[in-house]
Amino acid sequence: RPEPEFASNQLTETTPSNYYYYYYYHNRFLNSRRGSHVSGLSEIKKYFHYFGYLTSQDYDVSDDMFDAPLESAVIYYQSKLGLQVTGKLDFDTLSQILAPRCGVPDAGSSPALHATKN
Amino acid sequence: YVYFPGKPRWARRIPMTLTYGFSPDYMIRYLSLSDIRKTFKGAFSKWESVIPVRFVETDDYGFADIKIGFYAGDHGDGEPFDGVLGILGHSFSPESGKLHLDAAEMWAVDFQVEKSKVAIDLESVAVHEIGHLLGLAHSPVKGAVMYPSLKPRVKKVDLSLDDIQGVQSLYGTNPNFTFSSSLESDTSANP
Repeated sequence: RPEPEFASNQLTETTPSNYYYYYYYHNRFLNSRRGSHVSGLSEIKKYFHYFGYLTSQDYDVSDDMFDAPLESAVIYYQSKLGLQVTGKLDFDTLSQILAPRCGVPDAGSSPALHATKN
Repeated sequence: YVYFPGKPRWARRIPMTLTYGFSPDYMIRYLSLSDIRKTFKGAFSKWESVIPVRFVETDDYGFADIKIGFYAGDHGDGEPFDGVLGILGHSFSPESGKLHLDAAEMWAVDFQVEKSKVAIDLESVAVHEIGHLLGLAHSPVKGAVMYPSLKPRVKKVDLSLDDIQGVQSLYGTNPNFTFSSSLESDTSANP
């Protein structure tokens, strides 16, 4: 599976200024909801795809439109992680997306990580 | 608590012993091996205290049931790491036994010593990843160690009731385990 741009764009150095810039950059997505068009939103789509929330093979994760499948993914993500279900990228949801985390998908399973020893 | 599809677990006779080893080639240099070994011993003991499974370190990495290593970027398992923060590590469902940590993180065993704002507590991630090795997937319970995220400079090493119930339903209960002792520990760590 290709590395999501969202992840590859993350910090390359451990300086506090980079750390704060990273969060500042992603503030643009705050409170975006179905119908919103936000530059860079495709990174969020790739995040949801990577962690198993956007699974349709036909779905295009490269545009910046907050569409119905993304809304469904946000709702699924919020319910799966014990967040308030709002369907939008509210503060708690965006904070959760930006938080460092385990690479094992939450929904479904990665064929690579869910393997049986032979 | 949540299981992987098919509810895989280590299918050995209970009580069972699993060996673990550290990769001789894929380690980090700024933490001593003794600190890393001690940290993992502590992480394994958290699970050991609640289920009838023993974890024993072995020098024979090739034959260890659980293989631990620090890897950077694309390391050949189809799930490349991404640099500082983002993805911290991953591990495989039973009975694969692979536990991979992102070598790019600023791993810490003591926040008094490691002052970086992006330092990640090694034991917390180790406890979480061992949960995957045992068959637990991500939990929606925020206080659980199997919750998927961990912020920098945060330590979360005590198993919650959710973690304990999940793993005990896979392997049974350690005869020496009592809920009261576990909950006392949990309360003191998470007031």
